[in-house]
Formats: sequence, structure tokens, C-alpha cells
Amino acid sequence: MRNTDSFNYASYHTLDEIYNWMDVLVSEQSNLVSKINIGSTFENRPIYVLKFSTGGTKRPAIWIDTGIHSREWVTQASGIWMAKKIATDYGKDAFITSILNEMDIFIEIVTNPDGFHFTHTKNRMWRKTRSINSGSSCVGVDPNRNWDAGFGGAGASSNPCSETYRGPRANSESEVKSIVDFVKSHGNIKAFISIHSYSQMLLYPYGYTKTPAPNQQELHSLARKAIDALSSLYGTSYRYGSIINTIYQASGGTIDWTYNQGIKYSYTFELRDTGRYGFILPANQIIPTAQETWLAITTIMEHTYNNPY
Amino acid sequence: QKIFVGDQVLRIVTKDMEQVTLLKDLEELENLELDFWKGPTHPDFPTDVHVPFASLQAVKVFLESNNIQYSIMIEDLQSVVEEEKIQIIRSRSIEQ
Repeated sequence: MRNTDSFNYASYHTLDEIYNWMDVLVSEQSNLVSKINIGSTFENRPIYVLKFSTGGTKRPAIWIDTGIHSREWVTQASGIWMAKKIATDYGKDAFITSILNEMDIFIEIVTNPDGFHFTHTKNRMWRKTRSINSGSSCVGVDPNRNWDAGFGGAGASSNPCSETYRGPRANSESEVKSIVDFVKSHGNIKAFISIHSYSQMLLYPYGYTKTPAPNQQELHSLARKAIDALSSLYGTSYRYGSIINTIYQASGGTIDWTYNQGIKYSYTFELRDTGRYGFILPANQIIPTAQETWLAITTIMEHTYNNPY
Repeated sequence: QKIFVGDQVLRIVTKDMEQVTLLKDLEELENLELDFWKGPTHPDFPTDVHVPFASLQAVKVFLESNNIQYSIMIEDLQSVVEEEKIQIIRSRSIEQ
């Protein structure tokens, strides 16, 4: 790859290729993009976050992470496309330029690097981390059940062989703990968007309790607006609502924790479901998926920008 | 490397909460080694389950005997994975 324009955004890529792409993006636009190492995985791979910033210290920020469940490849691929979109649009698109003149954007493209590498080399269907569970032959923890929000409650498994194994304790997974430490030390993240696939949903807290989030009304109306924007491109229909009311009870989830940390605009996406391929969504759908999702994300960003708290 | 030859992914549509509960019982049967891509939650939502070849007959008998509707979303998981691999190799060679 000579530059990020010659990268094929309509294809799936390995971890090495994505990490190399990040380095090229940073070198091309070092005035805007930097790469932060927020920790290491169980298998000692670096965990990287791209920071889009025009200056300042700990400005109000928007966080986006993609692919905490490693087999959801269209998610990481959409994260790459979005990062490139931000880099391209800065200075050209009025909205992105105005956001970045006042806020920072963080994107963690490969949130579960060990699992992602495993899906490319050993088991395409791997979802969890790759940590060893003492006393069990089964490997890995579901990182979206490992957060300190209703940890150990209903909607997560205590069985290490389950796909939704919550882990021995909250934050036991370095992939989770690295984000927790980063979010706490930053202290000024205003929107947190965690992206998964595939169910076509936009969800907000809570997942571990039926108690409505104090900002439920605002979160619901913003979700509707975001989904209207998303659907306007290709007519993709989404459901939206709180996790527990829309899909199922799930404890130890990402955005329940971020919301409880005071990040009001905490959302999680479930990208396209064609009813034919599941996680193995053909690569020709990457760009349409990313494009429509981007419209919803910019809606959330715009609301965050216009409603400081 | 794990292979999925003959494995299928079924899309199951339930008509009531009773059938959802039956699917939850199915989820508990660890010996079938099912991987629920979308777990059973509500009759409004489909359930997608990756069924290893060795468990296909047992699962289909269970669904049919309980009058639970399903369709085969992925006929042979390995062939879809292979197709994906070919696409990746092809696009890599085009880039080079």
C-alpha cells in the first residue's frame, strides 16, 4: 500500500494489514491523526486507538469502537472506512471540520485483536477474547459481558465454554480494562458508540436492568433521528430502544458501564442483517453498510456537539 | 484450523413465547455444540443458530416435532467461508 487512497476499503483485511494502514494514515495526516497504544491483549498484541484532534488537551470527545466480537468482520471494516472518511472530510466538510475544531474523536478499530487474528488464522467463527480460563479447557471471555455494570447478573454465562462467558471478574480482560482505564483517565468523553453486527438495531442503556436510564427520553428520540438518517440512504430498517426492552437482558455490557460513568450519549449499533450470510457478509456490502451507519453516527455526533453537558 | 464442512446455520421463527422457551431449552444442551448467533428472545425476532453437521439431525427433529418453523440460512458454512477467502485473495492480488 503506497497510501491510504490505494487501500481497498471494499475488502476484508488481516490485523497486520489494518495496523499497517493505521500507520500510513497517521504518517499522511500527522497534523490530525495520531495513534495511541492503550494497552496489550492477553497474547501481548498492542491495542491501538486512532485519535483525531486539532489540538487542545482533553477536549470533549467522541469514542467509537468496532469489533469487540472478533467474527463480526463488517464492523471492523466499517471502522476503517469511517476513520478514512473523517480524515478525508476534515477541512472539506463543514460539519466534520467544526466538530474537530472543538472536539476530539477516538476510534478503536480492532477492539479484540487476539480474537480478530484468530478468526483470520484458526477459526472464522471466534467471538471471544483468547484468555485462558483456569480450571477449564475452554478459552476466552465474552468482552461484552465483562464490564463492571451488573456484572454476574442475568444475561451472561458463568460457564467458560459458553459464547457469553462473563469471565472470572469484571475487567478481567485486558481488552476491556484498557478501555476502562483510558475512559477514566480521559474524563471528558461525551459520546460512546460501540459497534457490533448483525441485527440492525441501535440500542441505548440499560441491558442489565429494566430501570429506565434517566435520559431515556432524549436517548430514544435521538436514536429515532439517527435511524431515520441511516434508513434514508438504502432503506435499511432498524429497531431501536433500550437493550433490555429491544433485544434481551444482558449484564456486564459496554455501554451500561459507560453510561454509569456519566457518558450520556452511550449507544451500541448492530449492523446489517441480510438474512443470508450472518457474520460472513460479502465484502461488497462493506461500503454500503459503513455509509449508512455513518449517517446515524454523524447524527449522534451532531447532537452531542449541539448539546454540551 | 477449524473447518465447518456440512455445518448449517438455521434461521428459526417462533410463533409464541412457549416456542421461545423451547429454544432456550435447546440452548442449554451443551452436547449439541450449538452456537447461537442470535439467541431466542421474542417471537418478533428470528433466532439464528450455527449447527455442527453432527447435530443437524437432532436439532431438526427437535424443531419439527415441536412445530417450530425454520429455514436454512447457510446450507454449508464451510463453502461460504471458502468463498470469502477467495474474495480476499482476489482483492489482495488486484491491489498488488
